[in-house]
Amino acid sequence: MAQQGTLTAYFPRA
Amino acid sequence: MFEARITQGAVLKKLVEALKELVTEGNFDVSSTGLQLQAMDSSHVCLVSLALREDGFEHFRCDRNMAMGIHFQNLSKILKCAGNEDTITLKAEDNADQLTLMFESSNQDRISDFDLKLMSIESEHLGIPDQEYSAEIKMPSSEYQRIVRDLTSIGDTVLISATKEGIKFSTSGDVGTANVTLRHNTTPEKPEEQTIIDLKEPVALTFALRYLNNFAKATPLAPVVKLSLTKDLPIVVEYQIGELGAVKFYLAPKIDD
Repeated sequence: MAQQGTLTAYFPRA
Repeated sequence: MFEARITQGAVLKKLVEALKELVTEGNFDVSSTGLQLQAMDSSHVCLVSLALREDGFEHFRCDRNMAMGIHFQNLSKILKCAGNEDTITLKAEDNADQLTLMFESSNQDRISDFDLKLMSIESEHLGIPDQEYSAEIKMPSSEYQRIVRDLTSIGDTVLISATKEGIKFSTSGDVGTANVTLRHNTTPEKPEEQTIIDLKEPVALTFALRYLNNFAKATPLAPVVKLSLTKDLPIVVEYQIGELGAVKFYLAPKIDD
């Protein structure tokens, strides 16, 4: 099963 | 103080309808350059980034930067009271706890105003890098809406693959499988009816259809949608709102275990 990633894993918190 | 006037109030109505189910609340960040919003859904899987330029408004004044915390369902309730032909003016005093919305009918014979209570929202901005994408696809927004709606009735996730042959959307579910391929097509005379695939390298990513389908609520805002894809990165689904600005949706991909 593919898992859903979150955006915070890709974009740093500014 | 802050004051922004938009003759095509319907644009604001459509914008809030496009956002309100995805994000519950967010800050309208206003400055002398315009109005911006960055808000994630509650699960942090997708993000809405809105940028409206100061010169896209008929009148725009912002004396000091402010973050106005908006509850979108509540803003939607108020905007539903505006006519489609109304001019809408947004107004707030510095450090105000409310945003005034004034609606004027096109022949100026009906004027109404509503005050929306503002919220204090801890904003959590993400730094989204400017980058080159492996594939950028422009297509009619109605075509995108149709594809994600059709595929949502078949499966939960979609594999989007961009190759030199075209862009392919594939899904599968209990009833079976589905594939839709769009080819690069610049034959239609109107640019908004063309499919333009700008491919630097082939790319294939899997996404949850539920979110892609939700992004299509922005279809009434623009005739064209742009999808940007790069391996192992969120997809960007972008709608240009005329001269006013753009709304971009970011969605994190599904990752194989």
